[in-house]
Amino acid sequence: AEDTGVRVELNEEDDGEKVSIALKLWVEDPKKLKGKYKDTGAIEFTFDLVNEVPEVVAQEMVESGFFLDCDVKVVGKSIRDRVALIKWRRERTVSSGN
Amino acid sequence: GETAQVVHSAGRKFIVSPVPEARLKEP
Repeated sequence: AEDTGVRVELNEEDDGEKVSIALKLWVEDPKKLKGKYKDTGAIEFTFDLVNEVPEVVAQEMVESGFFLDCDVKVVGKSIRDRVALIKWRRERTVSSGN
Repeated sequence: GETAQVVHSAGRKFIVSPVPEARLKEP
């Protein structure tokens, strides 16, 4: 995935089945953000892999004061990339099991 | 480390925790 300066990792082991999964997001390189970033730490949250949209969660983070509006796209993309990877791994696991 | 909880109006919980230092610069 592209290096956005925002890192998103799994915050629990993926059993390959649960729809809602715990993620952890933190800023690895503040220089890649357009807005001035407050060093608040890592943000833990749960994400519904089926029903939720990464950009909506990013917008909620903006509204909660973690990021500025100008960075909503980069935060959303970072979450989207991680979610895509989780889904890809799951598909690969399922297909290799068949 | 210290943690703080922020609940967005949509009901989502954000928990702020220390950045995992060992994982800051993974290759």
